[in-house]
Amino acid sequence: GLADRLQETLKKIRGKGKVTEADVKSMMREVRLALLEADVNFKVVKDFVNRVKERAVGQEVLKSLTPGQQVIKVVNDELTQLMGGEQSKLATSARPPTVIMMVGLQGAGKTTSTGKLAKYLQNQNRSPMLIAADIYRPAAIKQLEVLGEQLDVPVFSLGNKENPVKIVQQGIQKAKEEHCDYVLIDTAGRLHVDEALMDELHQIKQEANPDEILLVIDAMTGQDAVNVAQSFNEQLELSGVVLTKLDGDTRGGAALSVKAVTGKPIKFVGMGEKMDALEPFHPDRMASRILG
Amino acid sequence: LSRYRKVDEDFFEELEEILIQADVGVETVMELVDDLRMEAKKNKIVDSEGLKPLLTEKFVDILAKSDEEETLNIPDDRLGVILFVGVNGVGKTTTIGKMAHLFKNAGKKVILAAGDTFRAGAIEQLEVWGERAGVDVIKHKPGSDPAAVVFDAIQAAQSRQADILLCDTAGRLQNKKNLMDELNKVHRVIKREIPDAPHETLLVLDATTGQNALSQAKLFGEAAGVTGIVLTKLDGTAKGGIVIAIRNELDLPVKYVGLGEKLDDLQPFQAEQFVHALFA
Ligand SMILES: Nc1nc2c(ncn2[C@@H]2O[C@H](COP(=O)(O)OP(=O)(O)OP(=O)(O)O)[C@@H](O)[C@H]2O)c(=O)[nH]1
Ligand SMILES: Nc1nc2c(ncn2[C@@H]2O[C@H](COP(=O)(O)OP(=O)(O)OP(=O)(O)O)[C@@H](O)[C@H]2O)c(=O)[nH]1
Ligand SMILES: [Mg+2]
Ligand SMILES: [Mg+2]
Repeated sequence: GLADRLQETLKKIRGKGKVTEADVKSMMREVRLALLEADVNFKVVKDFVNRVKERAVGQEVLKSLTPGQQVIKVVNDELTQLMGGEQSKLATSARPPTVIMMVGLQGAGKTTSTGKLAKYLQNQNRSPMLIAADIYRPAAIKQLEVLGEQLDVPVFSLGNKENPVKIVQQGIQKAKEEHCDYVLIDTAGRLHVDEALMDELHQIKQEANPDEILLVIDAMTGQDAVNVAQSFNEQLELSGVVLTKLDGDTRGGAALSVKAVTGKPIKFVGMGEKMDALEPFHPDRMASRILG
Repeated sequence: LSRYRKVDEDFFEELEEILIQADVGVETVMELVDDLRMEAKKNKIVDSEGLKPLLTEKFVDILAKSDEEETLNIPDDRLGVILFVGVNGVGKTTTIGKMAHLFKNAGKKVILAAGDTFRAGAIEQLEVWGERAGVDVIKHKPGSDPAAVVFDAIQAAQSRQADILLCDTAGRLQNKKNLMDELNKVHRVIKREIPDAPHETLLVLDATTGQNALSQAKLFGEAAGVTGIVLTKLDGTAKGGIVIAIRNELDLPVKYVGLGEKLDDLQPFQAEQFVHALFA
């Protein structure tokens, strides 16, 4: 991992045991490579390394007996701080139902995460209702209904011939009648560059007035993560992010990219396909994982 | 990169940036740029106009080693079996629908095997694609053994004298040993029924995936003998540059690309077009 590579770098450049600013520069190059290999976006890496460089040439590193370890500590701290900060709590509206909208690219894990969030809320003695607003993907509604059945959570649907805005409008109405205190809206996957579909999301937002708009993003996403996150955030104003498939072996640099470019908190992570595989986001664990 | 530029360190840095942002991968990019730097020196190339064709050629040579790689190697006188594998959500089921349509249009009799017996709505999803493409789907109940479904589908395809059998499998992450074992079993069951099958095992890769795609190609290759790649969601802004490293290291060719969510959004891979898009 990075620790070994920094050791190698130090072996080559170390003279009399004292580390110079030039030595730190070589170490920062290793950090940069490690972050790029972890899929952190090119520009985010540039900004991050510039931020850290200053601390990395500080006394704590230059005077340390283990400068390699010290650099890692500095980088790890900075990464953790960057990705952490806010609590991963879900919003609660003063006037129920609290409305949560799930958005993101095709196949990211929105429908599955919608089910997981419903279970999470159930465990907290809430009564969520799911709204099937994906009218495009074959058997999308069926997929959500099967999850609802597994969890014993109501699913509102008007089939795939009705406009999603109307589905959401009637779904929220139904949730109020049934005294459900949370509404989770599953939307169709779409490209951030599909104007018509992004406009549809905007219309759903206008109708539903959500308390949370969560961008669901696949942890194995590469450089494109910044484009996707930035675009969804600019067009909708996200409230948070759900990072899925973290049970894989990807380093997950997309987490840093998304946080850096939107400033929005990663609230939950998906750790599997089952409905109980949802965990709060731990920035320190993510930092170590990214650094490899 | 398209305007006339002096070939200097700034030029190479900008090139690195473009390629890394296309998910080509930092190691592959450094190798390629070092090569290019040497060739520019050797051939005394001083402007970008002279270097760009060299660069394009380099990439195209990696991606399109020989013409026949881009087509599918299926027998023309008996049943051809294609197994679709890959991680969760990449587009396996959708790609099968599109490919069924392609084969049907070419006059072939196609059958689909609903090998994802795990995920909610998976069988229904494939059935809708079967309807759209006008082909039959062999399925069991949800929760049944995927190997049994595929076995059943082979029997049905042979007795109905089908030309092509497309087998869907559940998405799975490559680091899940039990799921990769399950996939290996499906592969072995196919082999046992038809010794030279599956004639193609296609790894479906999402163009938005970063460096993890290399690990996917390696481990799926070990579990199920991957013969080619379908690169999906190229209609987005991701470039899918990771396929260059995959071709370089594992000699796996991209056979098709997915360009959307409709029945006809599947195209044979064109190396030149792909490389031009990398620099767009
Ligand atoms: N291993 C793992 N698989 C996941 C996770 N989250 C979702 N999946 C799987 O990823 C695939 C896609 O999930 P979906 O919920 O259908 O994704 P989606 O975003 O709703 O897809 P579209 O509606 O087509 O845009 C399914 O196979 C899920 O089981 C996770 O955290 N870990
Ligand atoms: N834009 C775009 N979307 C695609 C493409 N291929 C598939 N999709 C979408 O990606 C999502 C996932 O597709 P699926 O076919 O369910 O993927 P899968 O690999 O079978 O998923 P699992 O079985 O859950 O692992 C769906 O919303 C598809 O419509 C493509 O080429 N372009
Ligand atoms: Mg969905
Ligand atoms: Mg599928």
